[in-house]
Amino acid sequence: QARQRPKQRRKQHPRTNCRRHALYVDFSDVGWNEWIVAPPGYHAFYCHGECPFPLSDHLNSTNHAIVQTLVNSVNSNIPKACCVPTELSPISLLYLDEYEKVILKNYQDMVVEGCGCR
Amino acid sequence: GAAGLIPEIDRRKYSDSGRHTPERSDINFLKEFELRLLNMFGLKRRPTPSKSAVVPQYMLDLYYMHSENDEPNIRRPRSTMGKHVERAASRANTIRSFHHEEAFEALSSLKGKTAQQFFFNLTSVPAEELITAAELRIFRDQVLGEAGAGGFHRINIYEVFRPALAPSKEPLTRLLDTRLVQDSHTRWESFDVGSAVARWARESQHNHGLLVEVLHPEESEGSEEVETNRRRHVRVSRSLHADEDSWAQARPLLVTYSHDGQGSAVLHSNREKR
Repeated sequence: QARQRPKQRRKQHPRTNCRRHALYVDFSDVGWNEWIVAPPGYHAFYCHGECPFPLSDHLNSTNHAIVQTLVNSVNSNIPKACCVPTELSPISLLYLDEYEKVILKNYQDMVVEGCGCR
Repeated sequence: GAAGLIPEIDRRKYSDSGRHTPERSDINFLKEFELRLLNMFGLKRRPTPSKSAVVPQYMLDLYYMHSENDEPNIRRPRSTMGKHVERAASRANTIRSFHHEEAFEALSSLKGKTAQQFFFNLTSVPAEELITAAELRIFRDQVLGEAGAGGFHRINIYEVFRPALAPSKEPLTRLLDTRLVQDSHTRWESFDVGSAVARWARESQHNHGLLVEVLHPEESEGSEEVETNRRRHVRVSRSLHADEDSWAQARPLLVTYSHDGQGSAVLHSNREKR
């Protein structure tokens, strides 16, 4: 029974639904490790997936998204709600600027913490 | 390097079209794309630091202290930050470090007193950034040998209002911070220079630098060798006896804490997450 439970859950919320996906940004891929001292890269994540009718609670939607999805179910000219970041967090970068000065700066909204249908 | 900015799927599109060498318009597109990313980071162009560029250990310590990327395999250096640094960092989202311009330094070493004038070029601080705090960090190296150790030094930090008009004249200064230190310890001393640096950032024409004065009150009591060792205790100038690497990590460091009005402070981000 314990083994079957996760399967049932997966059926309820297919993997195509809106959720957070892994995305690692490696600064060395674009040669930015020459001037970014730390970190070497970071986990940015991204949001992707369907926002199906009816929107369930775990899809982290708004009242407006529920209404828009409802209208879409009867009129396809109105698009479905979009799967977007609903919570973001900052990261700190240690880097050398154009003048070779060393800077530690906190950049807002660099990491996706949560996704939702909006 | 810039080609790496194109996602894999779009890179395939380029190669499918049969073009192996990118055309000028593609290169321009890549440059524009990279510039947009750099603008997002507050940079006008891609930095190309030389191999001689030095990253002060203090900045690395600050990064590890505040970083959210907790990687367990990396050994964290022992924190040497005081509460004043935590307070300053909690109000700032940007921390900048500066080494002085050695071409403008002026050293005078008279009996019982060493005075060194430093000029820090702060023109790279953007106008929209508000400096909330600044510290001048001076390294002092333990005096070796029982005969020389245990003495005291007075370190005075002055803001230079007007440089000396002639070599024999004194510059016009005001005292910013002072401390009595014992030469039996090896450590960094941090001095509050926030009021002067905040003004220089707003009005760069008033920046005539800082004067670091080291008084050696007990100098006359020791032998000549002891006196020489004591003079070397506070590292305000290059030593002929040490290599280049040690000076790069031991030279005075000006650290500014500022906020550009966007986003949370460096320190807060970690605490909020916890």
